[in-house]
Amino acid sequence: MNIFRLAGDMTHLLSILVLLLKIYATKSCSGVSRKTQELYAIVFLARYLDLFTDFISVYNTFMKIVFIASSLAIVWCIRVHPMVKRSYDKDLDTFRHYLLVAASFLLALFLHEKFTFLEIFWAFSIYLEAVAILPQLVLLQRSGNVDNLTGQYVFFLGAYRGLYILNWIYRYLTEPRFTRWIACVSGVVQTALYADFFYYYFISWKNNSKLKLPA
Amino acid sequence: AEDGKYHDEL
Repeated sequence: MNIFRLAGDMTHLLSILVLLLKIYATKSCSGVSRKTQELYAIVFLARYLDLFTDFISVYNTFMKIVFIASSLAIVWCIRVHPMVKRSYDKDLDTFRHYLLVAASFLLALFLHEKFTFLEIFWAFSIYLEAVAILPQLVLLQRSGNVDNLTGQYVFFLGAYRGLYILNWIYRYLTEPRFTRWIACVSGVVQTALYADFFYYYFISWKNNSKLKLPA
Repeated sequence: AEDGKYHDEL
């Protein structure tokens, strides 16, 4: 474990806490893409299939359980909780996210570390996470003004994988045999998708103005 | 042992 990865995991956890706070405090999921939440639930379920078979550390197991439980809880809230469900705007959240699932799985069948069930689902989860934010970014562009908590949620979610890139650089420089091309390349693509959001987020922070993404 | 495992990252 290094400081970049720990900071990345904590930023990821923070993004989830901010989203939970937004949904709990406002009893609303306006501006939140249910599809992105569903994709993230699939990402964690596919990536942590080895939750009970591979013990790495208490921290690792604990965080995996937190990520799986929180992502499922958020999807449940948006789909089932009567107050929150009413605020979900399905006319804005129209990204065909099943295409992202299909494309990621197809890519994982060709590009993986080993042709085993666990490794194909691991690679699938890496590719899917890289594009999972797309429905959310599209929804933000459509919904015009973005409430602070939702903006902060997306910011921290994008920042965490950026910190992981620093972690991979650090490990590449300090560990002799460290190579994680699938995770690294996907992580760079994932972080790059946030580039314009980060730009408008920085502008809104600098001008102390409302975050607004151009349509 | 942690770094020996392959997928030791979240």
